Amino acid sequence: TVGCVVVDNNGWCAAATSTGGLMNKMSGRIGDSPLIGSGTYACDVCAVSCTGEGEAIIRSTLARDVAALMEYKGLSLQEAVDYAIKERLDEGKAGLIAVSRNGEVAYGFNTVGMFRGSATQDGFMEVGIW
Amino acid sequence: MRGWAIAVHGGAGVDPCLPAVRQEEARRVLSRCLKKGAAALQAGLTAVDVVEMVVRELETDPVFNSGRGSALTRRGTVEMEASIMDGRGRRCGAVSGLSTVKNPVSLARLVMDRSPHSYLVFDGAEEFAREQGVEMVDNSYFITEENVGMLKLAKEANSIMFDYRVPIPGVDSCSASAGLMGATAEGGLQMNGLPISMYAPE
Repeated sequence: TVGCVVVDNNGWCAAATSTGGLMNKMSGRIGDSPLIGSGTYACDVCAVSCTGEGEAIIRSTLARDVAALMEYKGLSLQEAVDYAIKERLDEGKAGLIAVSRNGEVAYGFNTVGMFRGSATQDGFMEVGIW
Repeated sequence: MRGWAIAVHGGAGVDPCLPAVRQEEARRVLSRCLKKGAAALQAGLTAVDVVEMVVRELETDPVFNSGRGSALTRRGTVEMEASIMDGRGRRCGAVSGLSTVKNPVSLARLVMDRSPHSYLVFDGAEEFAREQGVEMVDNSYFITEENVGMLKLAKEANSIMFDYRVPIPGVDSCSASAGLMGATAEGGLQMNGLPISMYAPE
């Protein structure tokens, strides 16, 4: 699975996710990536893209939960990401990346690692795995 | 407002024993895509155009599980899916079950921009792709030697692999080996020749 989240110069957010799914999966199987609100979500507060165990991400509507935690509980982006990863996945393994309209970038995962990278206008750039 | 920002991912559940050369390869692809997205944002492109452009780049590179290099179904074919969402107006588009569309994320964008729906799948999505004239290729384009080998291992291990690792024989739970769906024999209920518990985590 691959994904990208962006906030542009005007403060608008967007998210996109794409995947081949699971190795040896049944034909016809649909995972979380195409499900808006689970694998992908964007609104005027933030944008989120998820990856990992599809069932856990679907049941927790993980991407929308990050946005809802910011909207209704007033959490910051990283607080919302941390809470969603820690409290919403039950036994599931997953990771996500997110940006907010204020130009913040955040990520979280409870797997061994997540291929990820981020950059901001002030010159910060990071690529990580573990 | 701190200005523009971008993040990319290439999947979670990384194999702890991933060889260093594979790690470097993944970092290189992520850096390339990140720089491409950052340059586009610096040039003033909109968020939704940049996420589509960056995910297309990631789909085209066989390093990650999407587009070319996608995981294989138990039949040895590729069925891809993608979605895109624009926070400006909360517009969205999604596709599933694609087998010949070169860049699934761009078809999802067309579902968002040029269809009355938000989600098209399988034959309907492929028909829409033909109508829209997006680039279509043979299913074999998406299949890599490495993934054919992975599928063989998965079948031998009788498992559905979420992070491309062969389950350790006798693994009795997914959590015991991060990101794996080892065959756990809870009860006799089977689906597709596998214990039903296999699918719960998936």
